[in-house]
Amino acid sequence: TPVQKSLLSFFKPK
Amino acid sequence: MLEARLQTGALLKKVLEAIKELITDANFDCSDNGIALQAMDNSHVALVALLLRHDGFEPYRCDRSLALGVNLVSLSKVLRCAGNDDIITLKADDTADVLSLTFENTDNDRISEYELKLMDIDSEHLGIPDTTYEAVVQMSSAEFARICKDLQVLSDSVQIDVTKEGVKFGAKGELGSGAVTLKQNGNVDKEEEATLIELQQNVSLNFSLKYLVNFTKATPLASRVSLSMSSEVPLLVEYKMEAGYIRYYLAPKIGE
Repeated sequence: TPVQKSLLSFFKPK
Repeated sequence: MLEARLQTGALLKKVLEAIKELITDANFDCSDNGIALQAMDNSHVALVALLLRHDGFEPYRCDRSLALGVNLVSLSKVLRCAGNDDIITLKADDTADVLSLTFENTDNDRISEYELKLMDIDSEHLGIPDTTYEAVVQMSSAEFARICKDLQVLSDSVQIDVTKEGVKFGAKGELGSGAVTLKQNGNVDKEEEATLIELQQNVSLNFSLKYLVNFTKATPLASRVSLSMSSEVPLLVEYKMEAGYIRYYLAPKIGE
């Protein structure tokens, strides 16, 4: 089953 | 200081309804460009980016950039005291410790004034990379809301498949499975209801329905919604308003 990724693995703090 | 007068106060009420369940506290970043907000939900799965451009207000004045830290539940409670047809004026001075809200009715014979205490919110902004999406679906926002709600009966996830023929939303769960396919139909008479697809490449992605249903609280803000997708990157769900937008980003579910 697919696992929920975190947004932080795509968008980095500025 | 900030002074922003919104002729259609109902817009601000709708904006709050569209974000208050996803995020609890956020900074309204005010600048000469307008009022913006960027915040992630507590579990770091979804992000809201809101822009109310200065030209949506009359007048709009912001001499110096200000971050107004707001508890969104409190703000939405105060906004419930405004009539739907009221004109809403937001004011804050440079110390930004309170947000003043004035609600005027259309006959201009009832004026109510509220002050909301502001808070310091230490929020870091995320850099959202410029993305050329492999698939962009534009569709009726009410249809999108209905599909998400219907499929939630079956599962907590939806698989979205986009091809040039159409977009398919599918869900599988313990009680069975379901799918809704919308064919690309740019020729329909009712432009508002058309499903339009711009496609570089077919995509197939899984997302949490709980979040998507939450995003559809923005449906009263726009008759259209766009879903922008690429393999293994966050989905962008955008509702465009006359002077601004509300964008939601949702991290995908990815198979191990």
